[in-house]
Amino acid sequence: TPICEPETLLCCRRDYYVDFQELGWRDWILQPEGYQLNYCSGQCPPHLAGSPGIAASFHSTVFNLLKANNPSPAGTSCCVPTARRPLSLLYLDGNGNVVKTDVPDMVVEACGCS
Amino acid sequence: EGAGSACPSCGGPALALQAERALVLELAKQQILKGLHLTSRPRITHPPPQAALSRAVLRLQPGTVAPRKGEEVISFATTTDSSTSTCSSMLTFQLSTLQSHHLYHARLWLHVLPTPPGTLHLRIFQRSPGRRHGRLPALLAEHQINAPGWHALILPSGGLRGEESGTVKLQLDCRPLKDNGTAAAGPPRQRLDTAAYHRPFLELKIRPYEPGAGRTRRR
Repeated sequence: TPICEPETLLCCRRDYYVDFQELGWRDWILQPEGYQLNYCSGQCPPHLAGSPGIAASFHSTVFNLLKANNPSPAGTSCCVPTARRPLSLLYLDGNGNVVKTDVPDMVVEACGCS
Repeated sequence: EGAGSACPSCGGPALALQAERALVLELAKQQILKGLHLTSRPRITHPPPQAALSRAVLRLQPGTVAPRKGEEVISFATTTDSSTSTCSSMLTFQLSTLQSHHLYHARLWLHVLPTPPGTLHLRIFQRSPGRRHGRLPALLAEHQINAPGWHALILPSGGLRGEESGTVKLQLDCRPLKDNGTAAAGPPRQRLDTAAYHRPFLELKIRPYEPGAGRTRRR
């Protein structure tokens, strides 16, 4: 997946690091110190529809269907996450206990066109 | 980016950097609370001592994978009787999660001070929730300790029950063993160390009940 640059218009992944200190939450989230709140943004013109940003087979299938059925489809394709990973958090709960848990699908790793 | 630029996704006017930053931080808060199934951030009224906290963080070092769809919890004890360093302490823990989660691994970590030579026979009782005072609490586990330092004592995860309030009370009772293996009478001389850095704690592994598990439990 391309990382978004200021001039990037097509579907890409925008990397955003959030420091828990900036949220004022370092008193209860013990580890890590922050996390990547990445998100997907950018346009998905028809020739990119189905390009999941990480594998071409799905894209060629969709692209062939588009060519076969209708060169200018009515629907639009959107820039969405296509791969995400969990975030391991160590935090204090309301009783002062230390809790370690893995929050699933917290970090967007790849973006692609639906 | 610049004021004149358009949002690459929707074509609308791009957010000013400051506004975008504030929006992203708000999204981060919502995403984390939702991921932890919390409606608001916890209010920490009695944080554990920093020294005990750093020990816990070391023990639960992130990066090692938490149990799948589960949680690891470290709960620090508050001793309720005045003689905090004898072996007949009552340890109280606040564990509201026991009501809504299945407990499948439990260990009590105790720090034993250097004691006169010999083995220590330790019994761990739980005052069952709702039981009237004065009646003997239930025996949870017995261990023999023959060296000072930290000891991780396995507890039967099925036996550990929290009260409605989420409180778990463990009564310790230990005696030095005589050479013939019987427990010596008289007041316990061995000393537990419950000072800040060596505060006893429970190490638990829990996971949410699977949907429908309640039916099998009820049956």
